Amino acid sequence: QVLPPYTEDCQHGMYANHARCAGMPPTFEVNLDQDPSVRWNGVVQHKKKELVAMIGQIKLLVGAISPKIITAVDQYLPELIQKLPEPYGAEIQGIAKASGLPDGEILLFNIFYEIFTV
Amino acid sequence: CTSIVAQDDAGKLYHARNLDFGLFMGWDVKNHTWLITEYLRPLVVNVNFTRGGKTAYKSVNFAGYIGLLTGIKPNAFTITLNERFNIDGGFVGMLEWIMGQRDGHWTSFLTRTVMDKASSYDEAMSMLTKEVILAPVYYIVGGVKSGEGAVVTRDRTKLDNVMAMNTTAGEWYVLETNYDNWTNPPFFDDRRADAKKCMDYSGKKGVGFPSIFDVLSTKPVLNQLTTYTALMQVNAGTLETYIRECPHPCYPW
Repeated sequence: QVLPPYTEDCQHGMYANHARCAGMPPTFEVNLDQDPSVRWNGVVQHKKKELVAMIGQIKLLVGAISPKIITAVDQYLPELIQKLPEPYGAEIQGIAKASGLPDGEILLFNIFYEIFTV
Repeated sequence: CTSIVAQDDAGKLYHARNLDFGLFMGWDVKNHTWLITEYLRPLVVNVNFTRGGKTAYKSVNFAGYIGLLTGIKPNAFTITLNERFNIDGGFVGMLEWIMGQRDGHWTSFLTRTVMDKASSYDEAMSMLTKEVILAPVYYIVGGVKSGEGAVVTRDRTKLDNVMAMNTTAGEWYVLETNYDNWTNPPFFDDRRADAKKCMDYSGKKGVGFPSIFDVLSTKPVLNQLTTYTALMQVNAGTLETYIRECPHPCYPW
């Protein structure tokens, strides 16, 4: 159907040639025996540029609603990280440290899926 | 999102999903794409969680995101999490959590905890149906034995519904998008009908990664919000992930 919602017949043979794919993602090991604050470092080192770009875009969108939200994120969310159950709080702090981004902004990324069910 | 748990003639279970995210979060007028979705795709990674040098469980993550939306515990169970839109949604749960009411689990932290602690489909189902959570969601769970497939519809504080695969009635798959299974999806987002049509068309005999991938590649099951497709087979512990693109014309959701 060439008009919205652009439905089509059931597709065939897509798996063999990886049709409509932009590639396969890399695989990383996260060692649960390591301290939570460093176990994600390998992932962050490889994806730092993309993560910074992503957070930057979220800040632009949220900032467009109100710049005060970003100020609040940087000011208040880091306090909430301490309230998260372990190992999740330490993991978020570790990712923030490895990426060079503020703790609150990494937490913001992590609560996005939770919030947008509204 | 679209999640499917299906079994073949021999009772072997497959669990697959499309992860769609980024609705209404910035529209790129020039390229006709969702901004956040475009930024998320390069962040997709497979994660092999290890303990004692052995694989504990595997997941598909966005780098920087520590919750679990798609995961497999080899020879035990598989889980995917789909969003459930509700006015009493995660925003309310998050506010309550910020205000000090912290008895609820973050939805994607709970799935990681389940991967860590549970050792069977039944244990996973027990945790996912009983624990208090911050946002309404659908947990789609697959096991290792024939018939072990279910969609758990969760409210923040209680279980709303479990739709289990009824093999005695001839059912061979369960399928969930983002709407309650006992209601009709809205006319403007009926991916369920398209996905079911393609599952029924491919049939139980043809169940496997190729046929399920075809279903998840058919528009509008595949749409402009789709970041990745994940395919899992629990007995083999296999997890395959594909970053997706939806060629024009493609529906925005």
